[in-house]
Amino acid sequence: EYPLVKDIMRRKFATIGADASIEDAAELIMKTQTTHIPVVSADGKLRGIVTAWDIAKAVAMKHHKLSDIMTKKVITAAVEEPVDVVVRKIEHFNISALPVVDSANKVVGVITSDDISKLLKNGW
Amino acid sequence: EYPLVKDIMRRKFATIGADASIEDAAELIMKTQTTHIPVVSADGKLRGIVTAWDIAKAVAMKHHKLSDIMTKKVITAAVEEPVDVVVRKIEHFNISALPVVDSANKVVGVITSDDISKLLKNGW
Ligand SMILES: C[S@@+](CC[C@H](N)C(=O)[O-])C[C@H]1O[C@@H](n2cnc3c(N)ncnc32)[C@H](O)[C@@H]1O
Ligand SMILES: C[S@@+](CC[C@H](N)C(=O)[O-])C[C@H]1O[C@@H](n2cnc3c(N)ncnc32)[C@H](O)[C@@H]1O
Repeated sequence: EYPLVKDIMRRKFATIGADASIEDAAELIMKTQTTHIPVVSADGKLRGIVTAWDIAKAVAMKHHKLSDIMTKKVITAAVEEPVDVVVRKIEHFNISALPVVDSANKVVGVITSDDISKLLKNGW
Repeated sequence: EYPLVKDIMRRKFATIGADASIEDAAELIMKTQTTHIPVVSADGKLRGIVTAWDIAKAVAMKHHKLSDIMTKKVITAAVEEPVDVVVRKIEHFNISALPVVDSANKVVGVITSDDISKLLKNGW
């Protein structure tokens, strides 16, 4: 039996508003030492995701607005989802983290390939 | 028994020279759809690592030179190392990928937490 998303997701995570600047996103990524920041509305609903990779793309492409670089079609996970399903998404979409959302599309956590790989330490 | 680094490392990977610009690094990260680029000397020896996170930090801190942002003390892996040792390094240093080096410090591969998490799909 695989662990569930709720067993290993991070419950403390940074989010950012869609009206933020690229510099705001870069500063948040730096300060939190993370690479994937969910973009949310005022009431915490998922609107997109912005990552360190997107900032690198903005530098290469000389983009200036967060809305130019954030990904709007977000691949998410659910709390009761088994972790092997998340791994298939990581592989299929070449992503390294997924926001965890509830039935109202509110972000309740983030699950990363870093955290999934740590399951190996204890055997499954 | 855990798999070894050589069983799951990537053998095709991008590298960059220490004299490159931040824009060069950003462009390479964008084109290769990866986040961790080993910085190497002309003969392929490891000199540092630059990541998408470092580019985000450069945007936040307004740095302009690659040597300002690359990490010079690189955490590496060896081909015969068991993967659980790599996972402990990922956890201890909060990193998501490690260059794999041979005894002459030449980069022969890259191992990522994305690839380690994929081991879960098949059970171990
Ligand atoms: C293709 S990945 C490659 C680098 C790395 N795997 C990562 O996740 O950043 C980079 C792109 O994936 C997007 N991305 C990352 N996590 C995502 C997720 N959970 N859903 C949708 N897009 C995502 C980012 O916004 C970025 O545009
Ligand atoms: C602390 S991590 C946090 C974000 C994410 N875990 C990652 O690896 O990018 C970001 C910093 O770690 C550094 N870094 C990433 N992989 C590394 C490695 N194998 N050895 C040393 N430093 C590394 C990067 O250069 C960057 O300065």
